[in-house]
Amino acid sequence: LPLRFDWRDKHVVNHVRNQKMCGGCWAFSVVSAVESAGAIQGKPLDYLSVQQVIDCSFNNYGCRGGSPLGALSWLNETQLKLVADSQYPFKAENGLCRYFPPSQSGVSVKGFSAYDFSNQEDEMARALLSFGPLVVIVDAVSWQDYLGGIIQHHCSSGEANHAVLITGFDKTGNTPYWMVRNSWGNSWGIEGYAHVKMGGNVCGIADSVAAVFV
Amino acid sequence: TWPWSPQREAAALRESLNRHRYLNSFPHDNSTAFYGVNQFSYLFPEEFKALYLGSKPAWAPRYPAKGQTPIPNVS
Repeated sequence: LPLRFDWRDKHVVNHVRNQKMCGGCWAFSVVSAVESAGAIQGKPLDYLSVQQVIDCSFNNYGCRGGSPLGALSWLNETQLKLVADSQYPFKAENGLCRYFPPSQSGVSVKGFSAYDFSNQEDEMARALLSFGPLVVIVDAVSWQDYLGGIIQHHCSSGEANHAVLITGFDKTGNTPYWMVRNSWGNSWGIEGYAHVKMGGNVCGIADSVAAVFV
Repeated sequence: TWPWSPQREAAALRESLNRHRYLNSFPHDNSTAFYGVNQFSYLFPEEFKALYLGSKPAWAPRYPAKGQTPIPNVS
């Protein structure tokens, strides 16, 4: 494992987005992972439609919440093409699902894998290197007040309630940490990111980890 | 779905400031997280959770440790 790795350095991670007052973190994390997986394969790094997942993923609840793994299962089973955000822009509320003709361009999920990597965060780092940014679910209650630094206390692996995207890790300092891309805008945390200590399953970050294939 | 009022916002901010003092009070090195006023400080924790923490937990199988391969059922 390298001491430091960040998919942002490879220009395959879009800028942080803002879910506003919509509980759609589960959709933002999945769509961001699809965007990066496509870019790693050489596709353009376009913003894809989060609203399409919010409106059409019938096994979830839109802005009232959902499961990233449920969304990935739905995308994989339906082979739905995620269209560009410009085609189906985010409006921070539930709406009627819009359908597009088969000729519409887009990115579909060819598969995904999800594992519990607790106590195996080095293996999780290898998965990040191999497959790209990882969708994780954390307990983010204490993130309400977060301003910066490495989260290592006050963040149990209790009840997972927030979906985010891990884009990298840094083990060069005294405290190794994950680089975690959030969806609360770039004025939150460290330009929209949080640093979470690697090891010890802080915030439950390793409990449910998914990699996406497009 | 909470009734907005300046009094409610002020009460939420006071509660946030108390929480920040507690969270920052632990002995820590200079890399540890620090907490303070941000765009969510005017919300009570239950409001913040209802609005922004919308993911459901999802079970995932344990990642097979290195060298460990699932043993086929042998009668």
